[in-house]
Parts: sequence; structure tokens; C-alpha cells
Amino acid sequence: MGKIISIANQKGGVGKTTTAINLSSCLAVAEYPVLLVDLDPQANTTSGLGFETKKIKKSIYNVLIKGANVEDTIINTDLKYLDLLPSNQDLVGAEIELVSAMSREKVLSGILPKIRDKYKYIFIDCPPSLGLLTLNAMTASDSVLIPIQTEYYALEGLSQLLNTIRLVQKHLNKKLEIEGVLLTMFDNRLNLSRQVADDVKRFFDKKVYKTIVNRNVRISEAPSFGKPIILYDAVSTGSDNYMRLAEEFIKNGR
Amino acid sequence: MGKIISIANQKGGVGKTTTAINLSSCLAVAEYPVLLVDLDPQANTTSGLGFETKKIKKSIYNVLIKGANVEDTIINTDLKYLDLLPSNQDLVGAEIELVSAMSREKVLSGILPKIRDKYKYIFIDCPPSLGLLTLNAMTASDSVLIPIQTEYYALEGLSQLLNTIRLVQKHLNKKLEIEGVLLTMFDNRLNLSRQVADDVKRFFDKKVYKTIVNRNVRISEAPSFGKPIILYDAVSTGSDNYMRLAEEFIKNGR
Ligand SMILES: Nc1ncnc2c1ncn2[C@@H]1O[C@H](COP(=O)(O)OP(=O)(O)OP(=O)(O)O)[C@@H](O)[C@H]1O
Ligand SMILES: Nc1ncnc2c1ncn2[C@@H]1O[C@H](COP(=O)(O)OP(=O)(O)OP(=O)(O)O)[C@@H](O)[C@H]1O
Ligand SMILES: [Mg+2]
Ligand SMILES: [Mg+2]
Repeated sequence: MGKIISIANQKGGVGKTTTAINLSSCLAVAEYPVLLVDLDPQANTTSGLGFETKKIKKSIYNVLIKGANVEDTIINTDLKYLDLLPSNQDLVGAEIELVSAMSREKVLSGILPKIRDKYKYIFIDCPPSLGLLTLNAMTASDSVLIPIQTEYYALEGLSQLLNTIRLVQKHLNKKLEIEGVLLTMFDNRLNLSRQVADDVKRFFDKKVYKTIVNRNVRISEAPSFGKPIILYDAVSTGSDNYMRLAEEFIKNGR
Repeated sequence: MGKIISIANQKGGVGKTTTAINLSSCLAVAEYPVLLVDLDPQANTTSGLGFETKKIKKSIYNVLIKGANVEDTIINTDLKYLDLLPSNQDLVGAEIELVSAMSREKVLSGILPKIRDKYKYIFIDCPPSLGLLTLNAMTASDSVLIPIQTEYYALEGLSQLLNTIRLVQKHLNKKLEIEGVLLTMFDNRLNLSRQVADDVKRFFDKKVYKTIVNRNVRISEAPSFGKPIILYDAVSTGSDNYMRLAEEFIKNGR
């Protein structure tokens, strides 16, 4: 039975999509079957894997709002063990449409169990907000992986994020845990980076991954070629960081 | 009569808050009276100016949802000509509460005219989404200033953003224009930066500010001291970039 993990943080631009694509790709290269769910109306996970979002006719929007069959909506990627449940522009209006739905936070948790057994891991890339899409992801998940950019504003939002996780645990999904906290875009030359990293380690203690993802331009170039870093530049620091993260992620799960 | 400008882009982490704080501070230093409205539940503009969001009892939430008096909610900052309409954690639930309000996109445009004459410029820092808070900002504004990070995903979201602006112009606010497009976190040493900058200039032509904001660590350090860059490190490239932007912004307005 596959484990479902949300990748969430309402702060924008902290590396949610980059982690969703690259962690799942490294696991797929190690032949763990993975499904990546793009729950962001920006559809960056979909385009970062090389799909033109304008050409995606059936997306997570149809599954969530129009009751379309989830298995018919999943597509294959360049990696044999990585599938994608894509997003597109239609998802922009989904949060407002979900408000009036029955048990509006539980729509996704009524869908993912149908395909859970086909995968070892299911990752959900969340939008930068704590609205209904992110609540749906957390309600459907076993755990939440929290990317944190090593910058000042990253610390500000943590208490809101933990508050939301606590509320979900209390009212919607008792089993939800924190999978881990990942430091991203780390630059060892900068005081700010080291200070924020120390603060995060003090705040989250053992939950912080030993693997840190460094700022690495090859990581930000890869999506423009529609490839995860492991296929774009396998010998880059970025690839090494995400491969180590995948190893640590698997080890923690044992 | 003050000009109202939304600072918006649904892509996260592109420099909306950084531009809101630093452009308005540079204008305030030049003695233009400015009001900064923090419309993001993360309240980064509020904390970036040195206010502890937990201590903010009256915020934009009370004005939008509870009908509180806007003049009683505005607070002074370290800069004589800069006032702030602060945000706090309460705003997290506002989008869901707004859905059932009467003419839900027009709530803010019913509030800002009351104080418009006291300021030369009113800037609204928007959250990273195209939901009801950003729609309220655009409906209440004369124009939209679009910060764009010089990275691949930044280009992806532009058509959604322009689509939303067009819909607002058609149904909610005929006078809305694009104030300008600002390239942020530019690094001249990176191919990716130069490529994206060229693409944006081709896409937006004259609307792109000649002033480019370079990646500069002093800019990302300033909010941890609760200060705009002009007060934190007046001789940094960051200060120079935002002062030039303020000059260009004023010149365009003539
Ligand atoms: N380790 C890294 N080194 C360099 N650039 C990075 C790194 N991680 C992410 N980036 C770049 O930083 C930007 C933000 O990352 P990303 O889009 O993954 O964040 P996000 O949290 O998904 O953003 P959003 O909040 O908009 O969903 C992207 O342009 C990405 O390419
Ligand atoms: N020119 C710059 N040089 C270096 N760092 C920058 C620059 N501009 C912004 N930053 C940093 O990048 C991060 C993202 O910027 P900011 O928070 O202003 O973006 P935003 O668009 O407001 O994000 P959100 O989508 O979460 O509201 C912050 O940590 C900020 O300090
Ligand atoms: Mg993303
Ligand atoms: Mg912001």
C-alpha cells in the first residue's frame, strides 16, 4: 500500500515543486513506483516534467470537480517508474468551486485510495497557500514534507503551517505526521543561510533531514528542458543532493 | 487623489513583498506620502517592516470581513511618509469567508476610496494566488505592478496572470492597466537569467522597467532587521536598484 506524502509550505518559491519533481524522480530511478500529483493551478510540476499544460485536456481538475476517472487521467513520464496526475489552467477556479462541495476538504481522500496500491509512494505538490487545495492534500496524506528556503521570511510562516497541520490532525486526518523538514537553496557562504538553518534545526530537531539541498543553478535550469535534475545533469551537486535525500527518505521509512 | 497599485504575481517567491516594502520606502524617503496594504495572510510586509504579527490586534482582516474602520487600523512606520495597513494570521480564513459576501470581489474597492486622498500612492502586496484576495486588490486598483523572477517557472505563469487581469478589466474594473513589469533577482553571470530577461522583454516590450533588481544578499538580510533596504544598507546595490526604480516609477506616472 503506497504512502501518500504532501509537499507543502504556504510561503512561495521555497522549492516545493523542485523537491516534488526531483525526489520522486530519484526514487523512480531506484525503481520505486511513484505517482506525482500536481495540485497547483500554476501546473509547474506538469511543465517541469516537459508537458505543455495547454495540451493537457484531462487534469486533476476533472478528477476533483467533475468526477472523472483518476486512472484515465494519469500519464506516463520519461521515467519508467514515475507517473503524473497532471494539472492545468482549469484548476485556478477549483478552490471557489470546492467551497460548496460536500465535505469539501475530503474530496481528494475519496479519490487517491483507488490507485494507492499501484505505487510505493504518492507525492502531492501543493500551491503556495493554506486554502482548500492544500487542505485536501493534507487530509488525503499520511505525512507532510516541508521544504524551507534558508531565508528570513521562511521562518515567519512556520507557525501558521504547523497550526494548519494541527487543525487537520484534529478535525480531518488523525494519522497525519510530519515526514521531514528539508532545507533548500542553502548557500554556505552566507551568514543568513547558516543562521536560518540553525534556527530550523533548533525548531524541528530530529525532523530536519541531514541532507541539505544547496543553491545550484543546474537545478533551476533543468525545468526549462522539461527534465528532472537526474536526467538533465546527473553529475551536478543538485543531483547528488536529491539522490542523498531519496536514500535518507527511504531509510526513515523503514 | 492617490494612485492605487497592486503588486501581484501568483508565482511564489518572485519578490512581491520585497518590491512592496522597498519601492514604497524609497518613495517615502523622497517625501511622497505612501500607504502600504498587506493583503497576504503570511503578513511578510508587516513583519518585514519590523512589526510582530502576533501583536497586531487590528488588521486588514477586521476591515475587510468585520467592517472595522480603516483609518483606525492604519499604523505609522519608521519612515515619516510611510503608513501600513497591517495583516496578521486572521487573514488565513478570509478567502473562504469572502466567497459568500455580497459582490465579493469589490469589498476592498469599497474601502480604499475613504483614505485615498491622504496618500500620493497606495501599494497592495498580494498573496501568491489568483484567489479572492488578489481579485479584490486588482478590482480596487488603478494598475498592477508585476515582479518577475528571472527563472524558468516565472514565464510559465504569465499567461494565467494576464488572463486574470483581462477578466478583471472586462467584468470588475475597466480602468485597470499594467503599471510595469519588474525583473527581480537577476544574476548577470547566469545564462538562465539573461535568457528569461530577454523573453520577458520580448513579451512585454515597453512595459518592462529599464531598472533591473539584481540578486543581492543585503536585500534578503534586511527583513530580519525589520527594515527596508534603504534604512538597512543605503549604499548596497539593492538600495541603488530600488531608488532607481522609484525614480523610473515617478517619471512613468507623469
Ligand atoms: N536548490 C536550488 N538551487 C537553485 N534554484 C532553485 C533550487 N530549488 C529551487 N530553485 C528555483 O527557485 C525557484 C522556486 O522553486 P520552486 O518553484 O520549486 O518553489 P515552489 O515552492 O514550488 O514555488 P511556488 O510557491 O510558486 O509553488 C524556481 O525557479 C526553481 O527553479
Ligand atoms: N533582489 C533580491 N536579491 C536577493 N534576495 C531577494 C531579492 N528579492 C527578494 N529576495 C528574497 O527572496 C525571497 C522571496 O522574496 P519575497 O518574499 O519578496 O517574494 P514574494 O513574491 O513576496 O513571495 P510570496 O509569493 O511568498 O509572497 C525572500 O527571502 C527575499 O528576501
Ligand atoms: Mg510550486
Ligand atoms: Mg510576499
